[in-house]
Amino acid sequence: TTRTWDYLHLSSHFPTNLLHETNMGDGIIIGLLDTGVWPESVVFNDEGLGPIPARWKGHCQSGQLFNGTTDCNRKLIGAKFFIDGFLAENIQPFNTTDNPDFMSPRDNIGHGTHTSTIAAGSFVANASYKGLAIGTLRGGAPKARIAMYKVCWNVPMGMCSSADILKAFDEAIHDGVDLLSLSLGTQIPLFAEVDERDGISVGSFHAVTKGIPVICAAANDGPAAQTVHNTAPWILTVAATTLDRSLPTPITLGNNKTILGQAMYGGKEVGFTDLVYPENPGLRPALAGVCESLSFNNTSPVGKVVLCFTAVIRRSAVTAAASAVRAAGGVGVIVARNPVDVLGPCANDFPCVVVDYELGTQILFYIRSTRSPIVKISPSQTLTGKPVATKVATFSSRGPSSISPAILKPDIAAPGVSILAASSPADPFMDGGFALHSGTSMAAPVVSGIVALLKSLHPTWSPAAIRSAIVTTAWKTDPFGEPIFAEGSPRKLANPFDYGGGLINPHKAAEPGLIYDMDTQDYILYMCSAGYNDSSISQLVGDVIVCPNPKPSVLDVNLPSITIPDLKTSVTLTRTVTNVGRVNSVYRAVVEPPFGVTVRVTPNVLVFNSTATKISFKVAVSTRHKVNTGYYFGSLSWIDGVHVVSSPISVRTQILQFYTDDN
Amino acid sequence: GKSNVHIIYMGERQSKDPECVTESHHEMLELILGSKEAAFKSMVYSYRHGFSGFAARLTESQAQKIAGLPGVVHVLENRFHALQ
Repeated sequence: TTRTWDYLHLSSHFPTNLLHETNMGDGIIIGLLDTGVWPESVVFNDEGLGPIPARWKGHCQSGQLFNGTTDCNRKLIGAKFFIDGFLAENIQPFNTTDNPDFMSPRDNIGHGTHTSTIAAGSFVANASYKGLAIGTLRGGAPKARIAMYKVCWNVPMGMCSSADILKAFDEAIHDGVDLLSLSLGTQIPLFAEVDERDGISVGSFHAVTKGIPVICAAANDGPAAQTVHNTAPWILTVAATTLDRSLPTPITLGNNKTILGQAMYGGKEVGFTDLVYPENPGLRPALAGVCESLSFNNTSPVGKVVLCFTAVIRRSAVTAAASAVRAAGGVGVIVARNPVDVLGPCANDFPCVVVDYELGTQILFYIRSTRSPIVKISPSQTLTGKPVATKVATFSSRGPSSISPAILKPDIAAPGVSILAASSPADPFMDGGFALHSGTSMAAPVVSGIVALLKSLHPTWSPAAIRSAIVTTAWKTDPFGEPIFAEGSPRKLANPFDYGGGLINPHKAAEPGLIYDMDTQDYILYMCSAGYNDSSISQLVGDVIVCPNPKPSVLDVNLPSITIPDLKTSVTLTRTVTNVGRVNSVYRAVVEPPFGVTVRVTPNVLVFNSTATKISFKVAVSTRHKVNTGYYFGSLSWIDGVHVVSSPISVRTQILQFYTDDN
Repeated sequence: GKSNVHIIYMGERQSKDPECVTESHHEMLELILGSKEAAFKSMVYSYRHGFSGFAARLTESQAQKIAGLPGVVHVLENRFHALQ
């Protein structure tokens, strides 16, 4: 977080901004469902914090190496652990020798410590990972309080059972958290929103209807489409972008050409040394140079740097190559691969630098053109600001939602790549208490920190109002006006299925002008439109519900976005906006229609005054396409001269419906 | 039969008193399992603040029986989530 908040124009150096207007989120309680906390971390210091809010009903639960009385303070005000569902289900007994963990809220993996730091960690000066990403570290709402509900256990990468998650929701609602942050996902195919196998959507429904926003990670199954998780319309679903920060690592070739790879290498410079690419004679010469299965039949890597190529997206290819080269006596590895936005240090400070295929091929051509190729690897540097571009991370799951494609997901994007935050000592990527991690897990608490500030500023706003404010005011470019790309193959301009409304813009979200509000009735409308039966919905909401006949249209759910997945000819949908700005305001509609689509808004001028605070309008959408198309994107913005309330529009023409176009 | 954790989800809670909510969960479980002791042994969690329901170790046939009781929305097996 040493860059995150400056990047989002939420710097603590500016005396008048959302951070200071809200006294840094003081009094707001952020609940996190995660792997626990490392309470000794300096990020949980409570200097300058007032008493614990009187309404707080939670507590800190003692357990293994965790004293509920002394390990908590005015920053970490709640800490509980939930393992009964996990233990009751786990076929093997949970062996904490093989999979170290603590039978307490104490965090072994470091993930919960990391996410809670991002949301609400206290100020820590001069934080870094081995000198990289150095700066002042803090949470989005540095004076907000943290309540950790440990539901994920080290088996070995962190698994969390629905039964435990639901209990954590149950307790968190009772304890009085103001918002909940979850950096968890399930597996595709997803379960329906009323199906408690997705404990998150059921638990979050009850939280949201009680006024508690729930912020969830979109998951890390990108860049393929339809991979977004946590898609219920009451959840705020967060995609991950990069920051304007990178960790260039100079690779100097013997021909004096310097290539900037990426790494988290904090060790000493590897001076000019031999550079090899393992190649075998025969039909498949490149096979020996595949990173995940390096073989050194014809080349000894002793004392050398090895170049390899991989098509594997997971980081395992890099770590496998590093350990193979190291075991064979090599001194470094250069991995050529498609960009994946997940960096990590290699074990034992072994230099492992990644480059893309283009630069990797240049290095290979250098090797092949020289009798004695040599290379120098310098330690990684921290490059901040221009010319580093913002991208939606490769791994960030993409929409449309596979459950309900008419509900735009993800909702919003936030930085989630190489985020420096506190971690626990067992984290292999930790140095001096801090680690750089990537994932939508890291992006979700960025949004949670900002939601804490917004809750502080607007305590009466519903979770839907907060979501609307965030979605309709988001940046469509990076904070400096440059386009946001979506990483993948190939890299392309980002669209709403990559980043929802865009990149979160905290200041604009604080004063959105208009909001698309929703309450339980709207969620009922959604569930009726989704075809859930009356009795399921009635039980869920605790009231007798009879869905209207004919069924309402999912397109009329009062979302701050318009997504039409199956437009055949034309359709008209309704939205209602509430004025939360100046009482007497006039807004005009500005439409950027998707390609080949006509969008008409009626009325196209909205006049608000002391009696007209809420106005409905209709949007007629028709297609001119004669074939089944992919999605085209546009926007509808309401503009009053001060505010721009922008809704993304996504339209797919489906002349032939319920049809997979796989020809 | 083999017992697994099942979540018996009952939606919005019907009583504001969490003790009453939990008591109703135990009664429901007792009805299926035949004794108070078995119900207490089987119960994993009672969800009683934000909503109503419980998690319990049940065989498939016990889970099917409980699904037919009034007030039960769904009975389904536990599943796992992962860090992102």
